[in-house]
Amino acid sequence: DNSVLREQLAFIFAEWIRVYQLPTSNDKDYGAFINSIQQQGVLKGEEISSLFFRVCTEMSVESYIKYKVTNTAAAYQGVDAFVKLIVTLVKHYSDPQGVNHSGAKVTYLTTLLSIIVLVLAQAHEQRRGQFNQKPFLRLFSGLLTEMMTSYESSPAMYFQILTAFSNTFHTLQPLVFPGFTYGWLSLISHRAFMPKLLLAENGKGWASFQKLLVCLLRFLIPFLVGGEMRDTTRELYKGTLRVLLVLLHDFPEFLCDYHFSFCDVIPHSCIQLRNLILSAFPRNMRLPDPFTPNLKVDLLTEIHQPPRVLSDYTSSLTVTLKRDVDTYLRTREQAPFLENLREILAMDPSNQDLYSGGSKYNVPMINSLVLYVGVNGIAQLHATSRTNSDAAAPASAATENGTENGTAQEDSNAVSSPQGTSSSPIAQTAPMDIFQRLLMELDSEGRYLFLSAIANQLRYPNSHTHYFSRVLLYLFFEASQETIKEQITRVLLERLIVNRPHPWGLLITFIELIKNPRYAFWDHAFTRIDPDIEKLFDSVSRSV
Amino acid sequence: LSKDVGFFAIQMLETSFQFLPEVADTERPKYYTPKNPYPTPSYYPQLPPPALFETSATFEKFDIDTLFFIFYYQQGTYQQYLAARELKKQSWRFHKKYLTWFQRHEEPKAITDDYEQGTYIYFDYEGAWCQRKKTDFRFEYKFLE
Amino acid sequence: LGRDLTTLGLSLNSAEPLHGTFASPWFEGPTSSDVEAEFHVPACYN
Repeated sequence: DNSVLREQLAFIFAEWIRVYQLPTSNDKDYGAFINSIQQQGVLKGEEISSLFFRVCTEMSVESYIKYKVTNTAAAYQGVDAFVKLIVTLVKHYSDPQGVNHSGAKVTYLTTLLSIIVLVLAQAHEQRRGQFNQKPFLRLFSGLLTEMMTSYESSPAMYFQILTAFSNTFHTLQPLVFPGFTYGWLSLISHRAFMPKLLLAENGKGWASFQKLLVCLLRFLIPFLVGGEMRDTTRELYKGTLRVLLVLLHDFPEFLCDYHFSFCDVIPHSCIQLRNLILSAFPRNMRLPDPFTPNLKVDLLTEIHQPPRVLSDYTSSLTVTLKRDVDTYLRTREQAPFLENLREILAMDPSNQDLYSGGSKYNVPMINSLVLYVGVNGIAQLHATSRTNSDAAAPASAATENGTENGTAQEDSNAVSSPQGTSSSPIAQTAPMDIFQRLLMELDSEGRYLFLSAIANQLRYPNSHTHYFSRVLLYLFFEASQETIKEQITRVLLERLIVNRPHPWGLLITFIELIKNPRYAFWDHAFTRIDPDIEKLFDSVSRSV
Repeated sequence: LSKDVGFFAIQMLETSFQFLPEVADTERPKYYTPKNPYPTPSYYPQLPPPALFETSATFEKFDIDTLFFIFYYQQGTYQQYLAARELKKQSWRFHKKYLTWFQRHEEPKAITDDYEQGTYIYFDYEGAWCQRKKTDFRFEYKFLE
Repeated sequence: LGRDLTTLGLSLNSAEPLHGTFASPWFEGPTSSDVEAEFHVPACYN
């Protein structure tokens, strides 16, 4: 029933395109046009202004679809004109109460963005196989560029604008609009968006961008777990790698601090993708070459510093499990949950979906449990070593090994004790009980996921890397079954034989495993189980 | 997410892949803007004469080739609209399916409510950028813009 | 085994940030706006 009104609004937009096209047009002409449509009441009242922007969006998209056959630049004239109209309107917009103009502008922009989302959603739903993402990509990228040009010099408002775009892109995520996937990844990695959001002061844009990246990785799961890659997946995976490489190169701290969130949604078959994230390290850190002969990791001061973990890594633990773990870590009294770990960590069948990675286990819960127990283990170690050093005479603060807390050295010495028990500070502790229980209770798949969760903490020199490296080596040494030693080796090896990059902590741990005679690595039958495997180990040990 | 959502995701991802973004989709062409334009003497007009290309009188003077050029290479502009109007005035008719212009070469052999059929001249904008003759062509009115 | 990530068109050893010239996940090379077309007046005109 509003076709007549639509026709009139369409004519107004066509008139705007003409004004925009004139090479002689300037801000004065644009302002005059805005005033004229204001007087016509086009912008007055939510209903008619929403209809006007909806008509503008639809006309821009249609004119692209119609003209794209002959000439891309010309085909985008409607879209580019619409971008200019939005930017001009936001610029002219002011707070009716005259109080907070920048806030009013951002709210106004958010309204316009939501109308564009509505038109995209309708086109995505109705046109399906014919849905064309390009005009919407052009529209959003044009707005990002123009907003950067106009407002980058006012950081407070500009950050609000970036947040509005971030929320819009979160709405448009591939899980909801798969037909917009390639355009969406172009937008979230756009140089007028990704770096601007990540460079916002004090990292206040990091949480928003991390959410977008998790959306992408989550969407990828069923396409990557399947194994055979279609062209669509291969292109999307390659684009993802390119974006992550820019992040690794320019914003490694961002990848470091959110590594846990990303590892939760990266299928364990995407080893190189995960290595890329785990290889990130703070730019102010200098990593000693892992291949340095007799490298004394224990002497690095960084191994006493906890890494910053911005992900909420306990969110995947149920309240009950967290409570039981806390009780056990505190009292170390036998607890029922230790008998039911396999059930507790199994994936709830009702939650099983395409995006849970196809495992029968709840991988995020395993990851959370391992890191949570480990963090408590490190805290206990520090508490213990403080108590010991308080009790002992000051002179023995540096033990005979010349290291501060001697734990690592003592640790590696300790594992060689003849009777096989160990006085290592990480042994005979509540955290280690839980880790060893996990190793015994879980089946092969569960054990693999558990060991992977530990390997995900082997990153740049920090207290987590150091602790989990020792845990893994200790579990290897203490394992009574050959298959467990084999599986620990596999979890490390499969991360090393893929193309670079390789996380520093992973290399350090594997070098220790194959070089330190304590672990008698080469005596194990599985290193010679098959000529190819033997060759593989030889080549890796040579490169190491 | 049930299985059929997976199918929908795969199907729509293919659609998205079909329109994989290219450089031209996000980068505005950089037009050359002289850093220090040479000052033209004041007796030359400093700006294009106002509205010269805004009136249909100007377009009556253009030859057919110019009109076609403006139509196909100034798309979405007001000038395209004026060029189209001039072409129509000169008995050209736009075919929405073939996206080009036709002109009767002679009286059509058949004219019905739905179409006319006969020999036409049409403009080949994709190939040799020239006019071509088409015998026994049926111009269905549903395609008449 | 993944792939050689140095073949993805990004100069990973660059001392400069990559994001300034990162045109898109889908195609390589600096953006047109970064490769400013340089126009020089031929010497004979001076």
